[in-house]
Amino acid sequence: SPQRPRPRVLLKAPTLAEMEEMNTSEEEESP
Amino acid sequence: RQVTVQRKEKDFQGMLEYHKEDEALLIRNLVTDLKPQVLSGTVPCLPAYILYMCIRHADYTNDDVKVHSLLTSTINGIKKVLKKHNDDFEMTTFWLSNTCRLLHCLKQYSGDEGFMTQNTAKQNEHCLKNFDLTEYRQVLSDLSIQIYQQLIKIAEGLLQPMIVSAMLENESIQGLSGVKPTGYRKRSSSMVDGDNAYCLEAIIRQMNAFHGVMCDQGLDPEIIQQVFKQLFYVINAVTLNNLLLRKDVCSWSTGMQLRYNISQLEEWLRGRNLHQSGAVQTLEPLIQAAQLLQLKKKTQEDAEAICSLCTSLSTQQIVKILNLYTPLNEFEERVTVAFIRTIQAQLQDRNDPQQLLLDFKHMFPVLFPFNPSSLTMDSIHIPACLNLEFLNEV
Repeated sequence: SPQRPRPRVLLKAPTLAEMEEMNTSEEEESP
Repeated sequence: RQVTVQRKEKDFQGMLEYHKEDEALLIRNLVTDLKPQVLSGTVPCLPAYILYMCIRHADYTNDDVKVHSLLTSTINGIKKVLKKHNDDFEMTTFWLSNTCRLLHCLKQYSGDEGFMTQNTAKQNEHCLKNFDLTEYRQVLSDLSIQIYQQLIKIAEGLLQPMIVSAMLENESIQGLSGVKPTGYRKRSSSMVDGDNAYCLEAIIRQMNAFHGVMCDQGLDPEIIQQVFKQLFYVINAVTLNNLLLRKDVCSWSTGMQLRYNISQLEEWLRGRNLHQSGAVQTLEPLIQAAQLLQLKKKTQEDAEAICSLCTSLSTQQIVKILNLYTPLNEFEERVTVAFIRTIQAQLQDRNDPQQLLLDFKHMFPVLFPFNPSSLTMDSIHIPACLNLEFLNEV
């Protein structure tokens, strides 16, 4: 009999605004 | 003696593998430095399919860090390229199309049965195995909305300078100039007569250009329809607002020209199979204003006809147009105060909005309906011009 697929693990994602914030702070840190 | 070892070509399973340290190069070559023209003649939305095949391999190897990192870099890369090209209609269309396609792929191959109804058996083999990317789908959906808004802003910026001139000032119907109201100098929205003078053809040419780019870039038909509904709303709002403020265009002859212009726009929509987009409905107030300029405005019956016809104009707008209405010559009478009072009395029960002018910055909410692709991942070829030879087909 076919095996039931394993449930997939939910990957948590930041919101678009949070991503932008992280990106901005990274840019500020880099020279 | 030379020995040739023949290796059996492994079947391509529609996954792409890369070393972690090549991620930045991948994003640079596939997103930030990519020119849409390079991909002309290839499958529309190729970057989205390539990105999905990379995500799929990271999912296949159960590498959540790699999936997170690739999706974050992709989204930041798209945002960067849009910021740099914030007045480029083609580039913005290209990334709207690709972002939506990546979103569709994440649904189509999510393993969620609701999104798999149109999948072939082969496509079902290409579903994600380990991770649920629902939250990233939300981020891509939010990003698509941002890109759509940028696209509309660019298109409106190109269209706006043409609207008043093409819709209200240009005379393409022969013989109409002889029946213009006397005593008004021809006015141009640019203040300098002759400058920025556009005819309706210019608007149609611009619409054709927008339509061509969006089709070439494989933007979903439902999104193309929403773009034109929004642009026709702007044409309606800018034209009507000018009509409500300018006595020199409130005349029978402008009504005639305006109706003709609108019919040309309607014809264009039909020719592009966009008549179901809701764009024509957004022109309804303008259609009624054009008719109001042409209707007789004298008897009780005329007042009743106006009231039953002008359902998309507010009482305030109807009265304003009647007040501004300028007779063509000494044989045509002005609209009397009594006639306007009759109209007001007949419309007093209407629950009309208070503001006279339309909000030309209003935006209809956009929807991105799920649009699965019939393409199978293992049939996608990566052209050499993308400089992605570091990707291994798995």
